[in-house]
Amino acid sequence: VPLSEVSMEDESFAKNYLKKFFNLTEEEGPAVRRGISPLNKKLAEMQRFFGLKITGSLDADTLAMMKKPRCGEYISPYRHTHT
Amino acid sequence: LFGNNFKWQKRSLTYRIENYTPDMSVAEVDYSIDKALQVWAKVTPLKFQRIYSGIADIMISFVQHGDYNSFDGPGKTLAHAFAPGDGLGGDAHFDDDEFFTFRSNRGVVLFIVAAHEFGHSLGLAHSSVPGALMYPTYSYRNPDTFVLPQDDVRGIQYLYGEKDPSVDDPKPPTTPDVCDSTMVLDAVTTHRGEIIFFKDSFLWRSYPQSQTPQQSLIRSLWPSAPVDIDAAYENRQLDTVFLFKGRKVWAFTGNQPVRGYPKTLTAFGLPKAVRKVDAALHDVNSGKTLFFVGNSYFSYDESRKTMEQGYPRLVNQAFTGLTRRVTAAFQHKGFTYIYSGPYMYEYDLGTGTLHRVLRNSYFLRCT
Repeated sequence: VPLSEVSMEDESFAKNYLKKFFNLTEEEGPAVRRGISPLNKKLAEMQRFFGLKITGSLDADTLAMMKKPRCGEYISPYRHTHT
Repeated sequence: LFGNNFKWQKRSLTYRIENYTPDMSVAEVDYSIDKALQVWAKVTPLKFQRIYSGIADIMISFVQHGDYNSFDGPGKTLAHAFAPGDGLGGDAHFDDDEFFTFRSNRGVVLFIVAAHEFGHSLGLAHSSVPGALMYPTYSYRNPDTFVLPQDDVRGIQYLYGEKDPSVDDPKPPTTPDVCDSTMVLDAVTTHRGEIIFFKDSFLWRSYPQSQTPQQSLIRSLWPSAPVDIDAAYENRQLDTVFLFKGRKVWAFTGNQPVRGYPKTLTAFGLPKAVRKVDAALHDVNSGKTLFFVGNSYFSYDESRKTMEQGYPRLVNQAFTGLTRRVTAAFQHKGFTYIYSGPYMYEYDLGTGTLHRVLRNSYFLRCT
């Protein structure tokens, strides 16, 4: 998986964005040892949703989309489901 | 959609505005919220009633945070809303760290954000269609000209159905019957081997290979084109179609708008006093374009890009038998066709000879 040239701050921002809007959960275990990062999977999912080039990495276009003002949708908290 | 069929089981919903942002007047907030709800009411059987105390289905507030998910200061998240349900269900919260506006693009237009959030309040999730209202990122739109995009209409009508027809509702525009013998077309032009007929927001494309013309919307071919146009013509040398409406002219090459357009009629040398043209005819042989205005016409030299001297001239002096206003015109296989009312006159432009008088529907192959 290519390393993206982003700052720690941007990576942290992106992780929070993906947790909030794309259900990113940070897992441990065999999946990570095989090099399949949940972060990269969720990046690809986000890129697919927004019609961006699907790279699975935090490139400039993806970061720019994450920084756009947006809605934070919600489902009833009583059902404990994702946003 | 959210899944699990999150939608209201009733059609009458209440809403309450709990507090106000200091960025706008109370009246502006009230109006924006009501208008945002009407976006959905217009296309479904849903009705919204405002209440001023107690618990409404849709509680609306401007806050900086609290419920499981704090807002984040100016920018980023602007608002959120809950899917239909009891308690917080249906409620919409707006981040009061944003600068909300009534219609100015110097801030965030409340109407647009509210209309989006109320989509969630009614059971819609986010759309991946970039032009949809339910697309998650904010983009400025003029609230005065806002029309709910089709993707959103399909989504909300999937949940609640279409609006009940009502005597008070304006009737949706009907497709004109292009084969109606009394039909008066807005304009006709050739376009890359086809003939295109215009009426209202529709066009009909007649191909040599097809039996019947293909009907579609003008804006499905040219999204930025006007509707209810006055005139149209094709300049084949430029591979460009020109559309006229009022004092403006649009130009398209294929389905792409030509840079620099729309222009005004004066760019074609027409006098400022001319408010609209009735029809336009490009003569392939001479390279001149005739603009019909009332009972006169002008001649524009396309290569020199100037109006010819000695114009305007009277239409009935050049076109025998033409006594009424010209409504459309085009050339096809060496003949010039001038539409006037429900009739079409076939001329030899070189000699001014009238060959035939036909019905408007002649090229439309009406049966």
